[in-house]
Amino acid sequence: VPAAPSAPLGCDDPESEAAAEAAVNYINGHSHHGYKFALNRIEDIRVVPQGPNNDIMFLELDLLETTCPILSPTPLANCSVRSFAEHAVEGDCDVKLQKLDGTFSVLASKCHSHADSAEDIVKICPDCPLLVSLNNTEVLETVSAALNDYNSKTTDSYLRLLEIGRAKIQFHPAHVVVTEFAVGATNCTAEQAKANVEACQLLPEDQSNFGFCTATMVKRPSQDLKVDCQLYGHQVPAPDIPLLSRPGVTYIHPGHDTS
Amino acid sequence: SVAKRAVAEAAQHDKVPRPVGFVPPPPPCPGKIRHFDI
Repeated sequence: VPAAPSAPLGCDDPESEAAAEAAVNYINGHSHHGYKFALNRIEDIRVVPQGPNNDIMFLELDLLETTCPILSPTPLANCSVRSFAEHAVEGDCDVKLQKLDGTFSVLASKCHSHADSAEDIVKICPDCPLLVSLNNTEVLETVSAALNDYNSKTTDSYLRLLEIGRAKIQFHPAHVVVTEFAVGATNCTAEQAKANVEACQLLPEDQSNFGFCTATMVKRPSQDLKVDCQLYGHQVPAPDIPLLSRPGVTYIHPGHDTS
Repeated sequence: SVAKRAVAEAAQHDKVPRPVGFVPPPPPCPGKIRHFDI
């Protein structure tokens, strides 16, 4: 009598969780922008046996953005999920994996991320600032002013903008623009940059040093700008992901300044 | 007549009362929410 087919995997079974963990690590390891994502829910799982110890698995995952930029060396386990009130961002991913002799490998993945609806946030937190488009004029001005301010005061390397990660604008009771952006160290000191900023290029792959800045620009009732940048230090690239294709690195045109 | 009887028996069988406190197992998917639902 043929063996009865094994019961379908449940979404909370240990094997499903192990597959989801492999999928999330793959997604974060191959993402090139924004922030790391953490698993929020396994929506569905389907297993198609291929033979002994060989299964193809189709996962439908619900992820949530964390506060860790994609370039940050912080392990995902130490990255907190962005709270609902901070205007959470959700990722929906479909992942195809193979489980061969107990080892998972991702064959394909497709993700789509979207911010929570403004209505949901306002309903629960009327005064919470909301995410705005990354090419909003006030956002671009704030990032430019913040990076110029940082570079004018630092005694270290001149930093160039890699990408803007997220931005929020609050209008009441004060008018405040809050932005987060990824930066890269260049081959110039800030002093040298004053003489010839065009010559300042991102460090080559074997010396690269990326970081992250947060900036808060108060526009009313009075102008005030605060910027804080943290550099990660040189990270030895993971063997299977060459540095240049490292996640989060979007090289802007050489010489493209923040202004 | 056999088919009718079989169906009748099956119907009877389905009416077998479940033990008190029987809780059907949760559906296998979707899984638990780890943080919050948006």
